[in-house]
Amino acid sequence: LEAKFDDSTIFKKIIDSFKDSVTQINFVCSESGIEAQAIDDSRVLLVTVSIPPSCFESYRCDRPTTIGVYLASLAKLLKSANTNSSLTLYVADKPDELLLLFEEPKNQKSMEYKLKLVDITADMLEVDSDMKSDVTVEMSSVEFTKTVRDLTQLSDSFTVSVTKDGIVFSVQGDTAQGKVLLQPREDLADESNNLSISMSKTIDLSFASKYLLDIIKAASISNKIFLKFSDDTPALFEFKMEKGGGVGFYLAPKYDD
Amino acid sequence: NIPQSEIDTFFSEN
Repeated sequence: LEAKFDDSTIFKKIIDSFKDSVTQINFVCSESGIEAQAIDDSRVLLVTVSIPPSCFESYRCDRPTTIGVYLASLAKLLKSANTNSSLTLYVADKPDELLLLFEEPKNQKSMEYKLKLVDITADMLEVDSDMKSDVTVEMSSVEFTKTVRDLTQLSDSFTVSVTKDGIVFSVQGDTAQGKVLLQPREDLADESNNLSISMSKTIDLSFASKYLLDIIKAASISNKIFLKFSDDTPALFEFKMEKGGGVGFYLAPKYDD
Repeated sequence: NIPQSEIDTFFSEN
């Protein structure tokens, strides 16, 4: 594998977006790009990552390779990332380490790190990314982040319901309750503020607040978030990158009684 | 206290 990001912070943002959700991950590299999925220790949250060749300045993968890494270690190396530097990932044919090369031609500087790969036994789950859903919401990731931060302070359970009137996020704590209603809007001046809802039926689902607090860490990937809900199935919270691919979180709901 | 479902129960292994 030889894959070069023209801006090293792209890869840093991707890794930082889920490094607190899961401890380790297998990156599956092929000529169609880098794909990964990992489940958190409590088996409630599934993270999926897709980095297609369009995200790279140059991308080459001669034979399919799996790269297992501890995310805490990789995140440490990526602290060196900045918008002035490119980052090339190299893995040899018999992979036992990942080489990260940061280059800042303007400053005549390069940095090289090696990360030992780990053998991770993990089941890949069959996730249909085109999964049909009863409700799809596209909204500002900034708005979503603020709503999650505000409401999760009040309760460890977070409810989402969508009706024709809009999307309602609500919490019911022991001493306080809160509710945020967001209605579809079109902001001609700033498209990222738009909120659109497409739905075939109403939904009402509850999730554990702590996972939502993890999910919003991915908001730096995109100023938009796509939410997909169906009754009694995991919700999908997806951040798509400008150049294709992105990071998705499938979150298992709490039981409805 | 609402019980929490697990993600594995919704997706099959590949």
